[in-house]
Amino acid sequence: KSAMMYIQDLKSGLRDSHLLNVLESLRVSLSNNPVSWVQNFGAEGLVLLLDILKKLQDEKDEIGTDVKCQHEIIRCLKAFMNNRYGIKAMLESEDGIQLLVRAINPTVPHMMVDAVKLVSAICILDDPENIHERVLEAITEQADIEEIERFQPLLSGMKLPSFPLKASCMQLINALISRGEELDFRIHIRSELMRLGLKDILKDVRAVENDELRVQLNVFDELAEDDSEEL
Amino acid sequence: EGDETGIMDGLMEALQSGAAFRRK
Repeated sequence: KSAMMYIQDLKSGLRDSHLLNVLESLRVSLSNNPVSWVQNFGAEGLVLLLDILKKLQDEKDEIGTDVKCQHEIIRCLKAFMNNRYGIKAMLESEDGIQLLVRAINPTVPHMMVDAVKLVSAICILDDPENIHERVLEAITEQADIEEIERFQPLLSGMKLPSFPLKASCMQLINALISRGEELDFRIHIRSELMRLGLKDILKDVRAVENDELRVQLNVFDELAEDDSEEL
Repeated sequence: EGDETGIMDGLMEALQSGAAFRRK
């Protein structure tokens, strides 16, 4: 199936299981075809995906096919961004990062894991410089809209039983802190998290036997130790 | 180089293993 055919499908206003089928098939095509295929899908396809994601997020349905479609779009975005062209197109899109940040939703833990991992990967891109600041702005804006503390979704994710979710939340925390060039910035982010409850959450999480989580906790501690030395 | 794929996979692996955080 050609990229243009998917664009037609996405334009046709499909819903529910029909939409889900198209998205699943699109994700496979985006993952398995050469970059030229992704380029054919292009910025037009990306905007269609983002529009559908926004519409589903606005509907605030947290169960059923709509959530599966949202999750599948996050997976499509990851496949789309698996090359330089896709990363550039996503970063140039008007609200791509904002919508990804909005998908960091603890009421849908499976989707949240993928969204947080993708946002963390964006934070550590070398080009453009300081992209983590744009991510942090998007996190702050989204929290303003929802009238919550900006790191609340991550802390709520840390409290849920899923190990992959805990580990991915710590990944994003580490990615944000580690990319900060200024000591003040890193200390500020860390204290804000601690004040919001990370300190108590870590007490419980440190007891968990999980390799992926252990790696992230060690990174978190090492970054903090380096900063105290620098201070 | 324009055809390079797997960039996000690489970044995600580096995050998961902790390699992304090692001081350069």
